Amino acid sequence: KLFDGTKDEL
Amino acid sequence: MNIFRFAGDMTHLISILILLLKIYATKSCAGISLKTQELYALVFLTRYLDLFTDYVSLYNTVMKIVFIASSLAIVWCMRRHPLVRRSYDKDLDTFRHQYVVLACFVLALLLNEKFTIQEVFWAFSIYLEAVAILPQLVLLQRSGNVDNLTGQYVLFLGAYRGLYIINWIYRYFTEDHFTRWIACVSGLVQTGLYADFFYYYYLSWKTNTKLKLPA
Repeated sequence: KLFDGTKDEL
Repeated sequence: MNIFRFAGDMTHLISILILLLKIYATKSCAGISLKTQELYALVFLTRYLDLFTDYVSLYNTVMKIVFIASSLAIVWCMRRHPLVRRSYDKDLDTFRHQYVVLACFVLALLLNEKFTIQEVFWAFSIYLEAVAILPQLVLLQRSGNVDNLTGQYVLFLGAYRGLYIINWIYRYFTEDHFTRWIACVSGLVQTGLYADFFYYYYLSWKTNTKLKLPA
């Protein structure tokens, strides 16, 4: 899944 | 983290340093929109509510603190510093930012990943960042002339957004998962807002004349 909810960007 | 993401963060950081340098060296904030700066402070404060709960990397944590601290410092200077505050173009800084804040908050209540305080505020900060540059662009347009440091400040901010998009494209091909659609869509909108400015910046650079935005 492309949009997996990762929040590793600023 | 890839090179584009890192370069994006660095141009973001440089834009803030340019602004701080301008304020510190000239003791003036002429041409800078306090409303945009307050919106950015609000963006960072609401986005990094996870500062103490979700650890990603030392790099991320340090950058979050730097963004919060620097944006608050700029707002403090423009509002409270006895010399700097006098140069603030209050009459040119007329964008009605309170409606934008309200609209972003309503949108965040409707469109979010999860209906929790942290997630709603995170979405709010993403929407708000997308439009936070508008008061600054309106001010530059109204004042006509744009001084070099202010022009470079906006240029680096725009470069930061452009590099983030390249970073997403790169991640799309090198990683199978990476982000959130809210951030991507808002990021595209945000970068689009700079297109006009980039165009006039390019023209002034090419013809070697002072940057001017048409009214």
